[in-house]
Amino acid sequence: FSYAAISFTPDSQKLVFNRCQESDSCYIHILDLKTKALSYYRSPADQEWYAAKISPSGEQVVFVMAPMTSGYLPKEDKNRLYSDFGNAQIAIMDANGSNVRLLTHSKGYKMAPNFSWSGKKVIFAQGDMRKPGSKTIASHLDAYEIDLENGHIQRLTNFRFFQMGRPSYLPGDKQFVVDGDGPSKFPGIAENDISTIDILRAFEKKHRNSQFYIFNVGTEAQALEPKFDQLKGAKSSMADAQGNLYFRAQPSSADRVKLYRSDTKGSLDSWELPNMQLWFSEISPNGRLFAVIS
Amino acid sequence: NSIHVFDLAGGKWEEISLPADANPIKP
Repeated sequence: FSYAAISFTPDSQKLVFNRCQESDSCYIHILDLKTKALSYYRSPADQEWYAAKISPSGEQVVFVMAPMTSGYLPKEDKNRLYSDFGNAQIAIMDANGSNVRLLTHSKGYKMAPNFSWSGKKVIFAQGDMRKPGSKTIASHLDAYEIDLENGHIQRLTNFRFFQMGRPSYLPGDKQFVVDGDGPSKFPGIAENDISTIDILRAFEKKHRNSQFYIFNVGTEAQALEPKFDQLKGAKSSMADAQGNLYFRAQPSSADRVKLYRSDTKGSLDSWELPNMQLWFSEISPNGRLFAVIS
Repeated sequence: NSIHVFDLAGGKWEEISLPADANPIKP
């Protein structure tokens, strides 16, 4: 088995993740941390479901739904199906697996949906597919928000990041934290304007140490100010139900990566992390547990 | 790959072992 896209249920008692036996049989699983009971959502054969998050009420599940398509690259097996990530949509269902419906109906790579703390909105990242065979599947990523009451979708950022993490609202739903690596659009600077090269270099230097941003909801026009850039490689930002912020970073390039917590007053705690590659990570809503896929 | 959970208060890591079988969630 292989695992991906880990999260917690709102009560912090269960883990939600994707488990794949082979690349064409990946399902959203839920593990009860106390009883070790494991259950899963059996998606239709012509769809892959992944990156699930449970709503604060526990009554709904938001996830990414990718249709399956036959192989189109020369090296792909024409007799099996592959996930068509360029046509993925954000979907929602009731927690018992019923009432599945799409929240988006557009082209483009979509990832990492997450409920707001009130449960009234869903935030996600969307970008452009890259050429087949590229090292990363998509780029030019930005955050978008869906109002679950009226279905309206609003763009929240316009920085065209090379890579993004899972956006996470702060309590109150008026701000969110997210990793954004490699912005290609900066406020006030036209794309590909070489007369601004010095300004772009200054931006790159400023953003090298930290990929971790806090943005306001409701406007695309906002500052791109990295947080915790006194540390090295600050990324994988998350928030808990109390508004504490969590992220991974190194005190300096000679040190091991640590898990940091910045409490609501701004004071920092840290825990050293084991020397392993962390592919996915998430803090529990109560701030007590840190789950990783390594 | 594998799943680990870190208890921040206790400072302990636990590797999560999963049963091979899972129950389908049915409406």
